Amino acid sequence: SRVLVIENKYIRATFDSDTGLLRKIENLEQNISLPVRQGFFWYNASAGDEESPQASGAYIFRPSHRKPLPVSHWAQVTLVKTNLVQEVHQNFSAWCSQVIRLYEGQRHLELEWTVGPIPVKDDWGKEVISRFNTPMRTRGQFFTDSNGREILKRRDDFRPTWTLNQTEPVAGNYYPVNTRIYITDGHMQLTVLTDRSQGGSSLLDGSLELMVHRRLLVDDERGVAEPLLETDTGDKVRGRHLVILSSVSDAAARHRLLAEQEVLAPQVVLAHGGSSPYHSQ
Amino acid sequence: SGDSAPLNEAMAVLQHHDAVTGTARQNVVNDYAKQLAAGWGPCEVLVSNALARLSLYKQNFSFCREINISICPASQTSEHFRVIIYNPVGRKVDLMVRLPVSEGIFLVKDPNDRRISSNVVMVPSAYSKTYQWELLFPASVPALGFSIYSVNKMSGHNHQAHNLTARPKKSK
Repeated sequence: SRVLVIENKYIRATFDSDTGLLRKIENLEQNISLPVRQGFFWYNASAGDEESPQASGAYIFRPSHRKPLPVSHWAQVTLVKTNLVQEVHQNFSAWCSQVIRLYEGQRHLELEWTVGPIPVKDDWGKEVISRFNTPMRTRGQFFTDSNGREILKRRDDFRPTWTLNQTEPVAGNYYPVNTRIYITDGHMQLTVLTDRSQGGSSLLDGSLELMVHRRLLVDDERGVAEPLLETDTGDKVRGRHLVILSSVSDAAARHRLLAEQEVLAPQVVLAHGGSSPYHSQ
Repeated sequence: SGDSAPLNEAMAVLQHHDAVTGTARQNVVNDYAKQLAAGWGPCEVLVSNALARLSLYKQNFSFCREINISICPASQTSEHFRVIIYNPVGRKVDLMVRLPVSEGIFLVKDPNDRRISSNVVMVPSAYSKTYQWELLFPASVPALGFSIYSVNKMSGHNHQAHNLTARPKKSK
């Protein structure tokens, strides 16, 4: 099909059939539509430059350029549709893939990403991000949580308690994301829930990004005395981002309940047949 | 006997920022992983004991430690098994259960012994060079409680999944 769509009665996600990338998310319940372009990018890690000898390392995030490079401009896609689940499998490169998944009756989109082993034979350390670009007017503001408790407003190149002299345009605007990050234009809200603590930011209006993996070749000389470089072939990492598009008025109710279910996830245990009655006595 | 203390202690050690953010030497990172794995072993016994006491049945419980990478020997090699789902949240939770299985058609029954809808879908080609399958079915678990679903393999081939799953396009 020329139009690639997965949908249930609550959400519709449309993909660009030429590139295989996510193009639009619609909340069918609330009649909200948002063009969303999501893809994977990587920052080239600084090994020190004229301004500072500081290299990107285990402690320090210091990309050499403000603009990240795309892992790929398009994804090879496979569509899976059954009555319980609809999935778009996106393969960006030999080391980056993603499944965008929508279950029956689910009010959020699930993005299961797999990144790694990050290739470093080109001698460039890489810090890989998943970025969502939207036309939303966010006025340089975004929101992140602090240990799943208080949601804090973050502003571009700004600190609420002192006058900031911003020297790192990317890293200086990165914040910890423990369970969620969101952007809003006052009417609609795009929330991304994480399954682990990650770094995140919004470096452009309407944009939102999360760092998913990094592999570096130089020690940042902050005490570890090792570059952030796994031995052998390197690590492959898999995680999930849960995406909610909703009106601002009911966004909190949705992301709070979903985050609780994600953090306190149901535990699955299997048992073969052949049980015998058991009493604690 | 089960014991949650080793996992409790490992988790306490892992509160250090080095463990949370990865700002540690590789051998320290390896040790964090070792402590977690060593702590989880006796915890599995503890959970098994609790489940036996709550369900009033003693069984050999299996835990899928590598389910995030679609590996679970118990579900991949068994033709009949039960799935016990515990919900630690204080309200009813609906979820979609995904389990790696061998190719086939499966019959899934809910705690009331009623047949429920299930699918077998192919995992992404990027996950594995060989065809791999996952069984998925909707489950509902009460607040702070558990539900038991039963799974039976009906045949060795999954015609539905073959027909519904698109093949990846050749690389341009």
